[in-house]
Amino acid sequence: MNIFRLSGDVCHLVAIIILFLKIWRSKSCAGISGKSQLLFALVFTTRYLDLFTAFISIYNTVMKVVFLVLAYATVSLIYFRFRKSYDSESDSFRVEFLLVPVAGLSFLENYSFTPLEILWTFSIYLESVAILPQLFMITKTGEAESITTHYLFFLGLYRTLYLANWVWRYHEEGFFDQIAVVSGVVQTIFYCDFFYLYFTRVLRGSGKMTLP
Amino acid sequence: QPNFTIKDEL
Repeated sequence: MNIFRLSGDVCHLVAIIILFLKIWRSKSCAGISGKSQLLFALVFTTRYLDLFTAFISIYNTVMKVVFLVLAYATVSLIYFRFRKSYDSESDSFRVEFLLVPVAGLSFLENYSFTPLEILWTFSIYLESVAILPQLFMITKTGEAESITTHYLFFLGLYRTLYLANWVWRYHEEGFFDQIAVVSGVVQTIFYCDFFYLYFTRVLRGSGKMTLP
Repeated sequence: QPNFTIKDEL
């Protein structure tokens, strides 16, 4: 464990908690892409199947459980409890355009052709594109509440910190996970445009982020 | 190939 990975995990947890609390307290999921949250729940489900077969550490197990519980709790808020406020009109990204290529690639490019490994690879590839429905929804509505942009900021920051973690681990341990690194770079690139808008708009105190 | 059996990252 290193400071980059730990702070990355903390940013990830903060992002998920920000979103959950925003929906819970405002009793509304307006502006939130339910599809992205479904994809994230799928990412955690396919990645954490080793929860019961491989014990890494207390921290690892606890964080996996917390991520899974919060992901499904957020999805249930969006699609059940506050479904009247769910804007399915604007959440129109065709997720099959993500799932099919990601599933195909995970069968082609993986470390070993076993169910657990293919599902893990699927979760890595899926995570790099899971935010696209949310980013698409923001471009469609042309705006995002500032709390939603803070959620996206921490979510983007978490994988950016993981890139630093991989540089560190390569330097310190010679550890290099090509699939995770390549996907992590792609994932972070998708946030670059958002980061630019976040720093130039939201942090300038304009509250809401409105797209040009 | 990395030691991909142990997935120690979240």
